[in-house]
Amino acid sequence: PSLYVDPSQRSQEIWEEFSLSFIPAVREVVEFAKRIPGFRDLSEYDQVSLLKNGTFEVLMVRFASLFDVAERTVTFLTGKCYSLELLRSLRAGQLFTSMCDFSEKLATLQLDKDEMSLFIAVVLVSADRSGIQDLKSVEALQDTLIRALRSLIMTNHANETTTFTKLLLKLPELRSLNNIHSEELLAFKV
Amino acid sequence: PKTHRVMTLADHISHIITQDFARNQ
Repeated sequence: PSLYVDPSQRSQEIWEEFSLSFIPAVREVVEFAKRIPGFRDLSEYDQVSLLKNGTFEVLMVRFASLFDVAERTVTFLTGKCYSLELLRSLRAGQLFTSMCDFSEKLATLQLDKDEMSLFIAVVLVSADRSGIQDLKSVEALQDTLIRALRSLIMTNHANETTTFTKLLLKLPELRSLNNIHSEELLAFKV
Repeated sequence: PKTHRVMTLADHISHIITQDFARNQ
């Protein structure tokens, strides 16, 4: 927080626009979590721990729709569209490239809105996050959500039996992206 | 003149979540 950077570069402004778009998006993740049946029954400490550990991954899933994989562009929540080539020249080029790659793979699973919501709930409620106090309660909720997701996917993708497995394999992939990128620096005008 | 503060993505997310829970208490 005590670091200050040169504000004169254009890349700074683009990066700031991306940073600011996180605030409403993070708040929406918090509101979403509170509506997951059973989430509010967890201790507030565990609710906060799950959110702090999992929100980046949820944003990766949610932001997937902002990427146009064919055109290689990203539309920020402000509505402005940038090419991946331009973004790659900024400090966090690798982050955008990873997000685009992830979006491409997620899109091939062709999930509908309900499946996506349930998948996001599974991403968020993971008992193996650090700092969880009441493991049993989080595990029980996680099991319920995974069973619900499995049932929904099996019903909707009866002809594509590997969809659920492919979706579960996205979880370690997201974890890895979180580990690589959550320490990226964001800049804010102050 | 404009100055910029730098935070990590993880810190930023954590900060917004803490604020949100504090606001609703």
